[in-house]
Amino acid sequence: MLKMKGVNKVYTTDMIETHALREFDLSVESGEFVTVTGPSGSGKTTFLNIAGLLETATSGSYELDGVDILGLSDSQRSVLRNQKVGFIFQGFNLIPDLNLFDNVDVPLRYRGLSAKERKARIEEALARVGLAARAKHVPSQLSGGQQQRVAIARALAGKPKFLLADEPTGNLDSLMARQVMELLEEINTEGTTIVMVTHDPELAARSKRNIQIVDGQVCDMNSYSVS
Amino acid sequence: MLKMKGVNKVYTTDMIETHALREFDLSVESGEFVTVTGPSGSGKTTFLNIAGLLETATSGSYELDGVDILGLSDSQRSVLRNQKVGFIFQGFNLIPDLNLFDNVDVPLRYRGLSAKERKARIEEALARVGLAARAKHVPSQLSGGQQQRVAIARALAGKPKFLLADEPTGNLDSLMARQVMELLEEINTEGTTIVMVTHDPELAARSKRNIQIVDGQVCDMNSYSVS
Ligand SMILES: Nc1ncnc2c1ncn2[C@@H]1O[C@H](COP(=O)(O)OP(=O)(O)OP(=O)(O)O)[C@@H](O)[C@H]1O
Ligand SMILES: Nc1ncnc2c1ncn2[C@@H]1O[C@H](COP(=O)(O)OP(=O)(O)OP(=O)(O)O)[C@@H](O)[C@H]1O
Ligand SMILES: [Mg+2]
Ligand SMILES: [Mg+2]
Repeated sequence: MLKMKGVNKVYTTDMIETHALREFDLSVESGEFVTVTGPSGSGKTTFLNIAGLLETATSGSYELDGVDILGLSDSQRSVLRNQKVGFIFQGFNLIPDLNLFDNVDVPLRYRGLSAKERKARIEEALARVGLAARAKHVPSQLSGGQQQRVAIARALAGKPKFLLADEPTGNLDSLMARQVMELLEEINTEGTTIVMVTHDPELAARSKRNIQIVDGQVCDMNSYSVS
Repeated sequence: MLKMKGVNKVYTTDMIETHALREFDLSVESGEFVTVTGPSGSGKTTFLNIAGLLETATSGSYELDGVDILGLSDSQRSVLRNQKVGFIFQGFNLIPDLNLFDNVDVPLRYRGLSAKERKARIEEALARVGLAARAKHVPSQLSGGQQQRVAIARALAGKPKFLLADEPTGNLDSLMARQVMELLEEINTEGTTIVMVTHDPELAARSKRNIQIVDGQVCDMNSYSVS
C-alpha cells in the first residue's frame, strides 16, 4: 500500500540544513493499523506529510497504492490525495469561518457524493464524536478537545482508503482517547489503512504494529520480537 | 493568592447558552502547585482564562493576590495580568512572523527589564527547552512539540508570580513531558504559584494537589483523602 525507500527530506533555511528524514525506509500493507512514536522533532509529521502527498521528498522513492508518486505533477498528486487520503492534523487545521457542519463537509466535496449522502455522513460523524448539538457553531466557540474531535469527524466522514492521524488524542482525556481509538479500529476493520502518530504509550501498545522514528530514521520494533 | 467564589461563565451564541462554569469555588494559596484535570469541554480552559484575567466572569467574585478583580477596568486588568501572570496556552499562540527569540521576548517587554537582562533570560529559557540553536527560526519551521516548548520558554522567562499552564505537554513524548514538569517544579520552588491543566495522569499524580472539573464545577479530590 505504502512503500518508501531511501527517502530524504531536507529543509534549508538561511544556510542551515535540517535533515528531517534520512534514508527513510518503510512499507505498510493494505489494511494495517500502524502507530508511530518517537521524540519531539524526530520527523513524524514530516513523514506523514510526505506519505499523504502534502509534501514531496528531497530524494528517494515513494509508491502509494501502486502509483509512483515521484512521477506525478503537483495537480496529479492533489487529485490522488483528495481521492484516497484522509488527514487528522496535529494542529487540527479547521477553517475558522466555517461552522462544524461545513468543516466536516470540505473533504467530502471532492468525492463526488450527493448532497444527501454528504449530509448523512456529516451528521453521523459529528454524532460519533459527541458534537452533533454543536454543528452550527464555529471552531473558536469550542474547547481544544472539541476542536480535535471535529478534525477526527472530518477524517472519518470521508471513509478514506488511507488515514493519516497526527497525534489525534493529544488534547483528549484518557476515556475519550480510548473511544477515539475504538472508532479508528472500527474503520480499520472496514478496510481503511491507518498510520497514526501518537505520544500515548497506551495507544501505541494497543496497536498491532508500532514503528519508532528517531532522528529522521525508522526503527521497526516488531522485527526484533518473536511472533 | 487566588480566590474564586460562585463564579459563573455563560457563553451565548444564537440563542444557545453554554454554561461553561457554574457556581465555581476555588482557593489556591501562594506557592502551591495545583494540577487540574477533567473531561474535554468541562471548563478547564475557561477557568484558566478567567483566573489569568483574559476573560471576565458572568457573575461571582474573584480575588487575585488580594486584588478584587471585578472592581477593575479593562486596562487595569491588563496591567495586572502583564505584571503578575504567565501563560502557556493550549494552542501555543506563538506569533507567526516573529522568530523564537522575539516570541519569548514579548511578555518580558512589559516587565521593565533592560535589553541585556531580557537577552540573558531569553537565551537561558530557550536553552532549558533545548531550542537555543533555533532562536532565529519562525514557528512554522518547527515541529508541534518544538512550538509547544517555545510557549513554555516564553512563560518561564517571565518568572511570573502566577503561572497558568493549559496542557503544556500534550504534544511532547513522555521523557520530555517529565523534563518540563521538572522545570515547572523548579520555578515553583523559587516562588511561582502554578495552576496546570493536564490530561496526563502521571503528571497529575505527581503534583501535590489535584482538582477535577466536571461540567463546569470543581471537585477537589484532596478534601476526601486522609492527609
Ligand atoms: N466562545 C465560546 N462560545 C461558546 N461556547 C464556548 C466558548 N468557549 C468555550 N465554550 C464552551 O464552554 C465549554 C468549556 O470549554 P473549555 O474550553 O473551558 O473546556 P476544556 O475543559 O478546556 O476542554 P478541553 O479539555 O477539550 O480543552 C465547552 O462546552 C465549550 O464548547
Ligand atoms: N518548514 C521547515 N523548515 C525547517 N525545518 C523544519 C520545517 N518543518 C519541520 N522542520 C524540522 O524538521 C524536524 C522534524 O520535524 P517534524 O515536525 O517532522 O517532527 P515531529 O516528530 O512531528 O515532532 P513533534 O513530536 O514535536 O510533533 C524538526 O527538527 C523540525 O524543526
Ligand atoms: Mg509533529
Ligand atoms: Mg481546554
